[in-house]
Amino acid sequence: YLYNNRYAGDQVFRIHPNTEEEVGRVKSILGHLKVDLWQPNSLSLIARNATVDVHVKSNDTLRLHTRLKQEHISYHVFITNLQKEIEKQTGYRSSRRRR
Amino acid sequence: SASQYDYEVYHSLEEIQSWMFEMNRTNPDLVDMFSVGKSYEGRPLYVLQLGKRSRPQKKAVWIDCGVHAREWIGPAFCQWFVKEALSSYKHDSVMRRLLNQLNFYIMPVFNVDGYHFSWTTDRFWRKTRSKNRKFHCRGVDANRNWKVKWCEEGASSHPCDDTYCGPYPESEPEVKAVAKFLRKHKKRVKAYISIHAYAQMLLYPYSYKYATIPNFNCVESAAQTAVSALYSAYGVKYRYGPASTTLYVTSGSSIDWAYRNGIPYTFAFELRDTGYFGFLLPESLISPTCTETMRAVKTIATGLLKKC
Repeated sequence: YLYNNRYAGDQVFRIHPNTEEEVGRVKSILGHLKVDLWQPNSLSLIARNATVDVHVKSNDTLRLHTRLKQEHISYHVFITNLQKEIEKQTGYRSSRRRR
Repeated sequence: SASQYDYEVYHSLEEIQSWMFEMNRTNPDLVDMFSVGKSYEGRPLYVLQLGKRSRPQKKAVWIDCGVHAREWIGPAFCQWFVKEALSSYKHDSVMRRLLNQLNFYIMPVFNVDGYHFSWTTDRFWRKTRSKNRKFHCRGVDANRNWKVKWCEEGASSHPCDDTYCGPYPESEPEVKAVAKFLRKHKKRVKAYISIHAYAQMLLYPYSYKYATIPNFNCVESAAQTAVSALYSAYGVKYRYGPASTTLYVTSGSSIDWAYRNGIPYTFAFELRDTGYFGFLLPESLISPTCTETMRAVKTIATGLLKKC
């Protein structure tokens, strides 16, 4: 596996905070997880009606699903298995070619 | 060799650097290669200069890619630009005129340490790889480290944050090296273009405040023409406008610094996509993404040859 399979089961969520209140709750939820923000690049830049793309480690995905559902915040998962997407992006072709 | 190099796959830093040497070796009339300095981990910061050696004080365009390590489509575009420019010089009158009348400084990988790290260790690394004396976290956001409104709104002073502005402006050797080069050549450099991903936007100053730049009409018109040229390839829509209102307020960015340094046209491209693949844009989309961006960059460069 590429990167020693470290992204197996990781997911990328797309979250849609529609009100200032939801913005506050999303910041609070993500502030308590160890996440990798793809867009925007920091919690302070999260704004109303602007999408939030966030990479979540496999062992935190269930917790994030639960919290967002509890708070009735609109979201969807746009990459369900990050490791698979990484393999697809460059795949074995490049390592085979490099060999 | 140059003819077998595959521009429709992502390449490691080593492959890109040997490709640069090959471009320099096989195109003596149009290419020069030089280093503007060394990265934090001591890697050379290579730049290719493209252009006919017609006269000394030609106007110039600077294009850097790979400021943020995980945005791999950036370096892919810089390589694509060089390939297209050199291969079309003979049969494309627009490109021939551009290379005869302008020099293009192309920096395929600005953040060489971070890019190498994103290939070998952490695919989603963003920052440089500099060490911090007080914190275990590494790296500075190379697009928050420029000496313009440094470390104010939209940047973080915490070393572990992805938008960390650094211990002081131009603390990063990579930023300092490019800033030094652009300061030295600021009379000739008329456009600064920095390639990022993803969001499908074309951004221009200001990033750090909600205000209008003095030459707004010329820059806005150049952006509009560029986005239309981009759309003409495959119908992909890019939003455009001042970074502060089109994306969000950020301080210490390269386009604001370049603009304040006297370069009248400074742009940041946020290439495909808008969030289906994100940073993992498949190799199958390198060609259309680079083709459409090529059209946009050519119109910006062509605009420099006219009076606004």
